[in-house]
Amino acid sequence: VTGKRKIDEELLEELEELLISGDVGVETSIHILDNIRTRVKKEKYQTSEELDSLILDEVKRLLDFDPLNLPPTKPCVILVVGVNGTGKTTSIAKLTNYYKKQGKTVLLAAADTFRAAAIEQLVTWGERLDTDVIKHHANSDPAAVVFDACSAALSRKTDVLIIDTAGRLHTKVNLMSELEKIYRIIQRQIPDAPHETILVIDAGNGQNAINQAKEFIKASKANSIFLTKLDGTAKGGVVLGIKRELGIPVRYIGVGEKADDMELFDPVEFVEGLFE
Amino acid sequence: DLTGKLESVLRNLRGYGKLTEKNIAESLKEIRKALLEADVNYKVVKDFIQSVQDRSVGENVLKSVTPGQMIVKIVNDELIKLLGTSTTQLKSAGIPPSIIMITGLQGSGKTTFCAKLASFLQSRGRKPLLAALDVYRPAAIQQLRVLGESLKVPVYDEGIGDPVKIGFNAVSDARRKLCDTVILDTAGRLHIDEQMMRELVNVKNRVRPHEILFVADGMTGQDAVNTAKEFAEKLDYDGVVLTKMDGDTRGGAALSIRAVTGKPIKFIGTGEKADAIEQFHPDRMASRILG
Ligand SMILES: Nc1nc2c(ncn2[C@@H]2O[C@H](COP(=O)(O)OP(=O)(O)OP(=O)(O)O)[C@@H](O)[C@H]2O)c(=O)[nH]1
Ligand SMILES: Nc1nc2c(ncn2[C@@H]2O[C@H](COP(=O)(O)OP(=O)(O)OP(=O)(O)O)[C@@H](O)[C@H]2O)c(=O)[nH]1
Ligand SMILES: [Mg+2]
Ligand SMILES: [Mg+2]
Repeated sequence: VTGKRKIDEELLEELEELLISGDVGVETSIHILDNIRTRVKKEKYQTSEELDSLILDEVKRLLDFDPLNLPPTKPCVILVVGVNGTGKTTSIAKLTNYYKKQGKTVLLAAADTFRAAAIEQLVTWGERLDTDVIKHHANSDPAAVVFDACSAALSRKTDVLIIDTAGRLHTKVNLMSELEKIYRIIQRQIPDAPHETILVIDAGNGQNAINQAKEFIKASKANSIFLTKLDGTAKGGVVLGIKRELGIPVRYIGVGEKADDMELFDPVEFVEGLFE
Repeated sequence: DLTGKLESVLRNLRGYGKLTEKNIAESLKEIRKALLEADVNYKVVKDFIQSVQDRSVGENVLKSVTPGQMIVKIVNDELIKLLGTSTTQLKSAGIPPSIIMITGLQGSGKTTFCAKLASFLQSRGRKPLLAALDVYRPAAIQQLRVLGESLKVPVYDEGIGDPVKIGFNAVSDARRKLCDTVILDTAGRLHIDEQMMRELVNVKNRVRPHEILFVADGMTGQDAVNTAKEFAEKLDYDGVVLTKMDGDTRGGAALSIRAVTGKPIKFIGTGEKADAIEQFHPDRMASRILG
């Protein structure tokens, strides 16, 4: 990380620049640097390697998470939400591919009935992945699509139902209440559902992603983050702030535009990328 | 709010004396924090704070305004200066059609902006044609077709083909249809994807657009300088569009991109519909960034 052997103001400034340049944000960077200072006072270390591993470990600790214990009952319902253009529909293709490779049956719901050709986009992915898509016509009620998809998943005894929703800015009250309605419909039809609400965040987004997370947790109990476009140069450091302030972890990352361009989140790799 | 914070930091400076490096140090820290929280790039903030310090030190503290108000005014003025002028001027052809190429990263809002630009030009009596050069994204061509239909704007596409050829043939199609503007929608791509960046350069060299715009997501953080700079080096685009500004993003990317590339921000996207396009106003952007 630093090639340095002792903590001094110059090193801390360098670390701060690295963290902020990675979109970690001011408050969370200060928090991390304070933790490092405290730990360095307590622990003895000799080499720059030891100092490096202390720093990496301190940041990685913030990202550790427990697995979601998804129930064995069918269907497992996954609701996918987020602001416009983050990669929701593409990430659903990746998750479909992931679950099918595990031998699970998957059903998709095209509940973005608003954006031009959104239904066609998901249908194309469904065809490529040999997966059925429940859909209505454009501009129909998304809640009706969700209702039908839940019924279909129940009657077909599908393993995994993944619901695609329209991109929406978290500041749009009517769109967020539409999402709350979709959530309630799922709850009513299938016990304990949705089992996972995935908030899709673009690694290029800055501190606004914290506001996004706040509102999507409120409206749809988001409990997982899918961090996309990490194949670019953006580091996605804002997820540290989201974890620290709101408690939800990254579980999946997107590293490209193809159906297999997904990885399960590895905190060690992520932190190493942050300090590159 | 920043003025309030600076007021309390500077309250013992009222009514007398000069601003010095020492007595404004705390205020500069607050301003730096506000800009970083607004997603302005780390290095851009460093340079900006230096310029504010240079302009502030030596200033007399007047009786009529508080030191906090003075500094905020200096910061605001410096921001507006740096953000540049307000213009929606698009280069056009001596002999039609004018060709406008729309570029940017994945999901930034290019296809939606193409529709907005078509609507903007239509309302000014122009006759645009939309061209579908995104041959990669599933249903990208359908997306442009649906948008074109709703605006009664013709869409040229060749399905999955060579974007360079599609762009070239779209211009011939525009001439046939007596359209005076061609808007080229291109696929989203990473600035570090050499092959895809070369494709854009090939389209530029073959189709020869009069105007190239870089479309950036208004929520972009520190990475804005990397993408904007690389696209500028490869394409030397004429202007920037900042999208999704109808949310609560502070929009620091505007300052970062402008400071690092010098390119003007020409349009703001303020919604998903075809009329949600606005001219960029540096003064409004400055107060938004400062929060
Ligand atoms: N490079 C890269 N591109 C991605 C990744 N994930 C998605 N994309 C691209 O991002 C763009 C937007 O993806 P979509 O899946 O349409 O995003 P969305 O969130 O569903 O968009 P809306 O429904 O319009 O809100 C597409 O061009 C995708 O190919 C990723 O991990 N890496
Ligand atoms: N709220 C809001 N949404 C926008 C704005 N501009 C675009 N969008 C939405 O952002 C999402 C992505 O827009 P697209 O036009 O598909 O983006 P793109 O850059 O063409 O995406 P790719 O072709 O995959 O790179 C869609 O859901 C749009 O409706 C805007 O100014 N405000
Ligand atoms: Mg989508
Ligand atoms: Mg597009």
